[in-house]
Amino acid sequence: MFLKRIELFGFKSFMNKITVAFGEGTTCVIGPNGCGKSNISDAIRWVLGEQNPRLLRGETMDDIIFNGTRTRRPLGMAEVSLVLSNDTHAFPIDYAEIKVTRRVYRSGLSEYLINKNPCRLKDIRNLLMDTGLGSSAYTVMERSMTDQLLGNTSTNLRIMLEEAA
Amino acid sequence: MFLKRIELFGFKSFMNKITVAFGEGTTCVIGPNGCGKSNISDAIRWVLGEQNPRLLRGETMDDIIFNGTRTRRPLGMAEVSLVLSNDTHAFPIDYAEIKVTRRVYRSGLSEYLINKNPCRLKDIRNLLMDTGLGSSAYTVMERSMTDQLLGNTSTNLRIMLEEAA
Amino acid sequence: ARSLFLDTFQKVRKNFSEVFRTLFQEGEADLIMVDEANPLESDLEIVARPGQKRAQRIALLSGGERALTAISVLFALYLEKPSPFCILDELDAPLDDANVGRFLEMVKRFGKRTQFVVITHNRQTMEAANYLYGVTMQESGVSRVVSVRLGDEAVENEDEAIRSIQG
Amino acid sequence: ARSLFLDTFQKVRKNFSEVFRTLFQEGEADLIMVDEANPLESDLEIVARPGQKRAQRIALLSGGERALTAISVLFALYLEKPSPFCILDELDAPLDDANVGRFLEMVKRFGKRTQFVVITHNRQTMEAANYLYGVTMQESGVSRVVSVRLGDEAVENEDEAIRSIQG
Ligand SMILES: Nc1ncnc2c1ncn2[C@@H]1O[C@H](COP(=O)(O)OP(=O)(O)OP(=O)(O)O)[C@@H](O)[C@H]1O
Ligand SMILES: Nc1ncnc2c1ncn2[C@@H]1O[C@H](COP(=O)(O)OP(=O)(O)OP(=O)(O)O)[C@@H](O)[C@H]1O
Ligand SMILES: [Mg+2]
Ligand SMILES: [Mg+2]
Repeated sequence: MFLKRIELFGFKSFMNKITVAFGEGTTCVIGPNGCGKSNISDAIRWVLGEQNPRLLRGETMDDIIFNGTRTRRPLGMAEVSLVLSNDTHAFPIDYAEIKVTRRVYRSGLSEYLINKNPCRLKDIRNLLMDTGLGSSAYTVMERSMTDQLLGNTSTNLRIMLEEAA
Repeated sequence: MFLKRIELFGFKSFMNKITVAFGEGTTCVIGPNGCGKSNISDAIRWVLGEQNPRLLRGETMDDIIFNGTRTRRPLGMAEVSLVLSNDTHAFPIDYAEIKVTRRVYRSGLSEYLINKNPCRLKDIRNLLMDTGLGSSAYTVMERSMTDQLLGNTSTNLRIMLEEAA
Repeated sequence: ARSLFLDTFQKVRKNFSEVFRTLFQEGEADLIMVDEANPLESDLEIVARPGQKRAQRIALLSGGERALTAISVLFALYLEKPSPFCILDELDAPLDDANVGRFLEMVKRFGKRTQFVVITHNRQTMEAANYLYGVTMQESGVSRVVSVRLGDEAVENEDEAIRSIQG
Repeated sequence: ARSLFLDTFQKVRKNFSEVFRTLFQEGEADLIMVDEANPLESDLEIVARPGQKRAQRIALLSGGERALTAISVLFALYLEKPSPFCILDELDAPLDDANVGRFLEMVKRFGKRTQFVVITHNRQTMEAANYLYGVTMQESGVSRVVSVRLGDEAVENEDEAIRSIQG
């Protein structure tokens, strides 16, 4: 089972539909400050089921919808899809490829899809759970995690250990 | 008035007496992780009068005394001296050079000196106050200040503005 | 649940010691369960002693030593339960050149069973990548992604980038 | 005290706008006193809008944009009340090459009346220095300082380093 690609549309600074494909081995993402690299890791967190907008640097969930620039109007919806290969049949469903999609509208309405079939967020989470992607506790790691992991309150370390158990 | 040099003896990883001289313009300090660079900025904070061991990454004030290695015994005292030129007579005392010294012993006993004359910490603070060195609020700046300055609680920004006023 | 947690804890603890020694080359570290009678509630403490230094509070370690210790915890968890893919966002920023090198060797070893996506500003890290993407904002506020080959012209066309990666 | 604080606030606020524009080249920023009737108690808010982007919460800005915004606040304060010397510990770590360059230009300008001591792992920053010191731990856990000239042999003797700097 491996990650094939991620598709972003209207997510934060990704006004246009963008596809990022991944091969085996290590992919490096580079670019100037503020160009959108961490927005990609936010997108992955979000499509894996992150419900806390603060962990996406926002205050409300619609902070993640492209909110326009001085010359571009805001969009009404954000959509992220994660495409995984099912070559090892790690997913107990009969598809060669698993595409998990999450959408949110300005109204607050959310939509979730597995291979274009509408479903609930918990269906996505259950599907991903056994493959180790059930939460992004240690799938997405950023600089601020150092102080959190080593901090006085050992809560973060505990959460990650429970994740691993 | 300019900074001439700093002398460290027994301060954190500076077991031996070390003198760092400064010229006009910009001095850069480099070296591998953990070699002692930030310890130098802690030393400057401390000799300027920092009383909170947490702002020196310690829990108690004797955390700043060299505590030995596997092959070296701990020391019983830490001492830092800051030497400033008085060429512009910014300091209202009759010396060409101002040397401010702070010492702490394992017992908790502290000593303070201005040009080798024993004094109290507040004498040092008063002497430095008018020259803009009265506190290290924005004399020593490190990476974690970004989140503190931009954080929700605007206390840090307020403290620094009061400093500037 | 209690014995499962304890079991995981012991394994991660052992991994952590080993990973720490690999990344720091010298010194030792441990994961301590403060209240052993109460595994599901107990405080957990990380102790780390790089090089020949004396063990001390983790707060006294340098920025780079703390980052590398946190990275050791991360890889200790991956050894126990690997994630199929992993996003590392600027974890190398506080590390010196030698430590970046050791971090990248570990990413390479783990890379055999985990796809890593590494966000970085560090040249050493860029050079170690199998694939390189550049994120740009030609139009201010609007992100685009291009495939990059170090030393080559940037590939402007995203479809081409995808095809060239997935064959 | 109240009017002194207000006066300082207004000056720093104006400086901040200007410094921000110099470091970001495009966009604007402001320092807001939320409760103008209560200057000594009021919350203070920083708003920043880099480039052509739309103004948004400062939390949504990138790591590098936040760092550069904090640096703008710092220099805004220095313009009002300069410190005779200043220690900057790895402030350049999250910045890309272009932003490091602009940060260094500002350090150079302010360097005419403030001595800066910059701790860094960044090559660009090292090259911009007037003097360079290397801190080493030949013996593990024990720090020493040597004077360094980029491209030259490291000067092992500290007395020599001091004499060569202070003439
Ligand atoms: N909802 C949104 N709509 C439009 N733009 C957004 C939205 N949310 C965030 N942004 C913009 O995205 C940018 C942040 O991008 P990101 O954090 O991905 O940068 P980065 O590439 O990681 O940079 P750095 O190297 O500094 O970490 C900010 O400038 C922010 O204004
Ligand atoms: N009281 C003490 N006695 C001996 N060593 C100490 C003491 N306090 C701190 N140290 C050691 O000093 C080292 C930290 O040094 P410092 O923070 O200056 O590193 P640095 O050069 O800034 O590194 P980095 O590049 O990672 O930020 C730690 O390894 C710590 O163990
Ligand atoms: Mg980022
Ligand atoms: Mg440091």
